[in-house]
Amino acid sequence: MKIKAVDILGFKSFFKKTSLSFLPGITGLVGPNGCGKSNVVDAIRWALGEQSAKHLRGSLMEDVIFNGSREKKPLGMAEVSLTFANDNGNAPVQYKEFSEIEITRRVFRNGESEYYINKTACRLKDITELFLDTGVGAKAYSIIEQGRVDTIINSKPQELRMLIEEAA
Amino acid sequence: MKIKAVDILGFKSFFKKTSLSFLPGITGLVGPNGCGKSNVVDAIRWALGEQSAKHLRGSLMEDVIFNGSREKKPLGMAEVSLTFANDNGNAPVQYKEFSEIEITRRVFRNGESEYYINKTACRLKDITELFLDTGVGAKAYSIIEQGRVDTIINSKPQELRMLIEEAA
Amino acid sequence: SRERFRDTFYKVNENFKEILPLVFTGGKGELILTDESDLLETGVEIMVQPAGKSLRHISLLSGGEKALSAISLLFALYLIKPTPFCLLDEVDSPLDDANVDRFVAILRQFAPNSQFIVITHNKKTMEIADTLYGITMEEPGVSKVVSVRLN
Amino acid sequence: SRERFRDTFYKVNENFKEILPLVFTGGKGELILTDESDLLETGVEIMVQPAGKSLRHISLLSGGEKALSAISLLFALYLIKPTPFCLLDEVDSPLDDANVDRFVAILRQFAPNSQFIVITHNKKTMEIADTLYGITMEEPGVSKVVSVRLN
Ligand SMILES: Nc1ncnc2c1ncn2[C@@H]1O[C@H](COP(=O)(O)OP(=O)(O)OP(=O)(O)O)[C@@H](O)[C@H]1O
Ligand SMILES: Nc1ncnc2c1ncn2[C@@H]1O[C@H](COP(=O)(O)OP(=O)(O)OP(=O)(O)O)[C@@H](O)[C@H]1O
Ligand SMILES: [Mg+2]
Ligand SMILES: [Mg+2]
Repeated sequence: MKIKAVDILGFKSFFKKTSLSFLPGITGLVGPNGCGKSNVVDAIRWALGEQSAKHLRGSLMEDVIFNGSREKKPLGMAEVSLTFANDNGNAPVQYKEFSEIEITRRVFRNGESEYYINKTACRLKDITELFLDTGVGAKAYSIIEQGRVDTIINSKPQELRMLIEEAA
Repeated sequence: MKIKAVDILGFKSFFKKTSLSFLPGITGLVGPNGCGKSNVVDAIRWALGEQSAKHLRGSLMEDVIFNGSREKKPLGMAEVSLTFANDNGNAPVQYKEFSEIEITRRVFRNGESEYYINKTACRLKDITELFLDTGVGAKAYSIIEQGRVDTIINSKPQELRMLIEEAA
Repeated sequence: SRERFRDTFYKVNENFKEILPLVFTGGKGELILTDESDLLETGVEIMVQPAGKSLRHISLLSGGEKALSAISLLFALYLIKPTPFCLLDEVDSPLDDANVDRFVAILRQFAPNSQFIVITHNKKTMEIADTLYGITMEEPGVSKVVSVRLN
Repeated sequence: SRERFRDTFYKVNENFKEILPLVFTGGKGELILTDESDLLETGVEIMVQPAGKSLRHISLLSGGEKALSAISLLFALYLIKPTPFCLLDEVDSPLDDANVDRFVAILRQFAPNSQFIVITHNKKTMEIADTLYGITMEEPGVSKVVSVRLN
């Protein structure tokens, strides 16, 4: 399932609703230091169901909600939607009719989370199963975060072994 | 004492004698990956009297001698000379007459080392004292090797403390 | 289990051996086990032979050569179970222009139908991209997407 | 000793506070002690406030902001006892163009009579250099210096 678009609202430095549509091939994301490029990666990872805060460069899940700037107050909610092309025929049968599948994840300051598939509320479990069926889920090697290459270079033999075991 | 030139022979990938003259201001060293730029830094560090092999990206002192390529056999000796302008008046009195001071370090496969000041054989101790007098010796912050910035970024509070203590 | 590790190791090593000569033109590389007799405990090491040089441990390569080797390993793992899209955040920063070209060429060769989202400061990588988005902060602390034109 | 550490910490912190607003335009930064009451055991942490953002630990900055902060600390230490020359190996790789400019500006401002030898892949840094040497390998494994012309 190719990604067609990501919509980011209230996630980290994305105070305003921001949409990026992704075409086939190579999409470059450029811009000055500190402007939010790696935050886009975090947003996609989070929408894919990342549960571990250490993979999102923050210590608490609520760290992903826009926490204010000089002129704007903190927001109360973060939301990221990923729209996929339903093109590989592996999606569960209830989605057969849809040409696109949109998954949405929201988190509130009180820690509550909401999940949606095509704007219908669902459980995190439904999203995880959808990704398993469609082969989207494997995040380990499909997201190479900033600094990961250096980590590999400095890895000891046992750490490289674990890296390979995770691919099993 | 400003550096006027470095001459490298048989040191790491410098099979042929290579000379670089340094003018005031900013000198850029550029070129493809793996061609020898960081080796120039190692050569200068080594000529300044670096004794610790771990600062030279090798495990043995003899690792700095050209160890062969597809078409060339290994060499038996490495030599690096640094030529300084004797311009700050701090040099020991025996060098007062010289407008330049050239220090040379050599190492042979059997582990023996030789040291020269203005082509006259001397001990490592004489070179170290010369550098102390002229303020050249402090290598800790005057050589920022590849990857050092990342090390600082990932340093724990105790490691940053040690970094500051070394500057005392 | 011993079997599963051996199978996975074999697969990633085959991919790695195939990718290496493409990023190190005229060179090669492979993964080795630190203890072949003990598949449950053995570690893994990366060995690379750039063109005209000897086979050596990754730690003895130059900065850019190390990055290229690590990127190749990550890609070799990716190819075991490719996902439809792949995000790469500033993997090209220590690479020279020719190696950036080789890196992009292996993306296009091995995963021609995948989408790659590549964060970069490198002008060469930007030139190769099919689409470009710029992220800036006009208002401090607030990200904004802008269109990008390369001269 | 307690005295010596306090003096050195004070000196490097003063340098660091002076350099930060020049690399983070409109921003500031400082070093803090993890335990001010125990000068013999205290650790040190780097706090930075980019323009329009809040004061935060270095670990919460972006990749390029972290590099700029670390480079500033190394330079603040350098200025305590400057040597006539300083070698910098690829410190600019995570920096955007504007930050490369700021980085070079602080070299020129604080150490106008020093020599800097800078290894880089960055075209902007190359443009700023007064002299340029190219290192290549025509014959594999053998380094060679060539003259460089920037277009
Ligand atoms: N919850 C949040 N609320 C508001 N801003 C945030 C939040 N979390 C992170 N940020 C800000 O996002 C900015 C970092 O963005 P990011 O890491 O995406 O930069 P970048 O574009 O990748 O930069 P670089 O090129 O240096 O890697 C930081 O300034 C950080 O303070
Ligand atoms: N004793 C030696 N004899 C011969 N070659 C050596 C020796 N020690 C190191 N080398 C070679 O020098 C090369 C590395 O050079 P160096 O690290 O200076 O590259 P670089 O120009 O800094 O590249 P990068 O841009 O990737 O950092 C390696 O290919 C390495 O094999
Ligand atoms: Mg980033
Ligand atoms: Mg190098």
